Amino acid sequence: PTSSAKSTLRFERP
Amino acid sequence: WEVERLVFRVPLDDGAPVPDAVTRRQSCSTAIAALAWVPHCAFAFDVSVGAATGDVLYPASLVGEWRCERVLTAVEGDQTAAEGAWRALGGGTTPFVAGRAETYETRFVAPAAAATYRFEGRDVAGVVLDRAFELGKRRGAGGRGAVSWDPRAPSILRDGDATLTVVSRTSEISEAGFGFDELVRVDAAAGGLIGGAARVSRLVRCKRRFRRAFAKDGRRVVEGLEIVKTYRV
Repeated sequence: PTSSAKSTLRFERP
Repeated sequence: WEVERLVFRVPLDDGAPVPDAVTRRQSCSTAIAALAWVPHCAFAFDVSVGAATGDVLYPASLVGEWRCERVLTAVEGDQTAAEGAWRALGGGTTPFVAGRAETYETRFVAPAAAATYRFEGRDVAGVVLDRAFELGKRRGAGGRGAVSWDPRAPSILRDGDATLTVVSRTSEISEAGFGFDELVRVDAAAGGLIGGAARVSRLVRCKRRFRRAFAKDGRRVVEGLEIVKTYRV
């Protein structure tokens, strides 16, 4: 791979 | 080399019927010739590969709308490639800075063709991500044009003049968690110095892994980790 990006996700009911 | 996917499509278009064995032998020699042309530190990718079949299945309890909070936590390697992938997958025009948080609405809907998964010994109908709804909400007013997605062809997402095609996919759903690994081809206007009608295809791998959790106040939430990688094409 030439790059990598990490993210966190969090789903909540509106 | 770290080669994760290598695809060759060999045209044999002289019109004459060719026995299978000969086709295989010719394909093989052509593939070897093509390999000899692969420059160092790159691998060949056939940009004509079609869309993957099916879609990522999510637990039935996810149906409906959610508010998603996304935080970019770390970027490694080529920053330009990482930023390009992030923008193509929905990051829009907002700054690409580690630590940045964004919030948008997303939703899960019934798939075009019912699909089930095993849960506590029973077959349960799963749901799918509404990819157009999420991309449109995430882009907001900064969108680059109409977003369209047909649940009957869930691997293709059109975003203005760009097209995102999932060309290969694995996914899993179990009581421990759920997630997917998708290889996405991004076809878009070249822009910049090339400009004009030129098109470029880039290759992005997106993996997401989710688990159920509880907020401090006891409400149910879903937590996920996403890793996006780019590849030289």
